[in-house]
Amino acid sequence: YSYFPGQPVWPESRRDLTYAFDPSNGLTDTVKSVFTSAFARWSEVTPLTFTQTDSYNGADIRIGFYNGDHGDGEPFDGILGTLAHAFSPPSGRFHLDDAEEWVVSGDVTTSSLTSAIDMESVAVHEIGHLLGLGHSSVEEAIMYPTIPSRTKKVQLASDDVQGIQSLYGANPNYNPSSTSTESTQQNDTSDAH
Amino acid sequence: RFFPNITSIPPWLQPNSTAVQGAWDSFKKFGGCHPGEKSDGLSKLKNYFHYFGYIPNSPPSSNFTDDFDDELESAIKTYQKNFNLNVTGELDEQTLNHITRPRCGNADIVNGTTSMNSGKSTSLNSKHFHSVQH
Repeated sequence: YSYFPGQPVWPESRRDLTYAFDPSNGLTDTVKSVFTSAFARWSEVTPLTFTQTDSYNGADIRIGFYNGDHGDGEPFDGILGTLAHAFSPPSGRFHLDDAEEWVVSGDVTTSSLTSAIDMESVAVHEIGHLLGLGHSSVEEAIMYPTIPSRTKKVQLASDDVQGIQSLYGANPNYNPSSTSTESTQQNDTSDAH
Repeated sequence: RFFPNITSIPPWLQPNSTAVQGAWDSFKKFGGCHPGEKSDGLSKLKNYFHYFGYIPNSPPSSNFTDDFDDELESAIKTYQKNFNLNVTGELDEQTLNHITRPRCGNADIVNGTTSMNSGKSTSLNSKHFHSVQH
């Protein structure tokens, strides 16, 4: 695991965080529930909590889907390529590429759409950035930078857990045995491994 | 596009799905390109490495050349270390397959520093283990 330069974290006074969705996206409850699940994976292992709010401007974490140049100097590039990005604490900005073919639920590994991207997998990764983690060289880790299409990878690996707990401590109710090291399901035919 | 369920992908979309080209699929044409060579479009690959932090302190992206120079070779080696690939400094198939994968837009190396493999001490990167019998 790694951190951003300077190891930024959410301050002690802000450990119960709120998140909201850009109202202009008009996301359905089904889509929003994917992010709820993704946040839960991080709160399970840390003392942090995440609560959805309707107040977009007042939220600690602001989530939105955008195309191309969306004003933060990090334009998206259309289908595949970069999928999303998120800023280090305490920025809270979480942007996803609206051009992707996002699969909200179901077994993405069986998709006939070769460019299908599992939304929760990307959400769990980006939340790691929002909390202060950088990229990891451990392929099983959520914080590994790449994810092939038609792949689901949502469970934190021990590398992720060690990284986030070194920043915020452990959830008193955390059960280490629940962390999977085999967290990836993949059906990518584009790579000849 | 959002697909609430994988079964909701419309049939009319599926037959064309194999033709979808990713943003970086064009990089695959650089397979076998070696240091010292020049290849049209290699500047775009340099932009890729610059974007993710592998070519630091570079001039504006429009100034990248199509030369496979030392800077690009170094970037490839660092990338290969970070992703546990064979460190060859060449655009082999394994490396190109990895480069063209979809990924997070955040850089791997920020301000020249990283805690990924390439930022760790050489001894940690070494594949050689030395043992002493006691």
